[in-house]
Amino acid sequence: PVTAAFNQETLQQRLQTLIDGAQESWTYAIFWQSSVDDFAAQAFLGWGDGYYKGEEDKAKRSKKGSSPASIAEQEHRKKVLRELNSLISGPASTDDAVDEEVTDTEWFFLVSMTQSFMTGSGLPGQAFYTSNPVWLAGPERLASSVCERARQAQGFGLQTMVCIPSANGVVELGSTEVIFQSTDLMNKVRVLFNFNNPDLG
Amino acid sequence: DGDLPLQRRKSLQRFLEKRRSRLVMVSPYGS
Repeated sequence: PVTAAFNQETLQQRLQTLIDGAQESWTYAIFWQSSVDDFAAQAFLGWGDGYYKGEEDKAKRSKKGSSPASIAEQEHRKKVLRELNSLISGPASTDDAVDEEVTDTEWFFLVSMTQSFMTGSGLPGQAFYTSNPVWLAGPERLASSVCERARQAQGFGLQTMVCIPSANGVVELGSTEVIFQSTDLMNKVRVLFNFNNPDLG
Repeated sequence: DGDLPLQRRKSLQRFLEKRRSRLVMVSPYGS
């Protein structure tokens, strides 16, 4: 679906189209939306929307060296998930699913919802500021990045992180697989997320 | 604190629903 105007409602569809249709196995996609903080008179990227697809195979993931979260850490994650669930569905709601293991990548995705980046800082902020994609493939590249978000991602078992700038923000993708740069994917992002481009109208 | 911006609330709701359905599919007791 290509429209000329930015449309919050179609963000989810666009993120799904991007990674469900990809040949590579992406774990999640996030759209960081550009806004201006009136108080600080500064541009920043905040949560626009996100799509968590999940990992292909949990057993395969654990072989890759991502150590499982400790019992205390799991309890903490479940507690937060329970609180978030009651925030969404009401305090009386019960959901057995919140008592299931919260995987590292699920947790990383959830924590991302609380984050924002000043233009020029962090991986999404850099991509937006320079208008150049950032593609980090391989745990070593993530671990040695100057950006905390990339290092954090590696700690949660992600092996590839990509930030592709568009007119209104940045599309970030993450995977527990090592995925090398793909022109096809970058073209897809340009088509799906280049809002307000008169040529696409 | 209960003050969750609308877009994050929507994203979170989708995430929780999808997680629920994924776990139901995996669990032998889910159906």
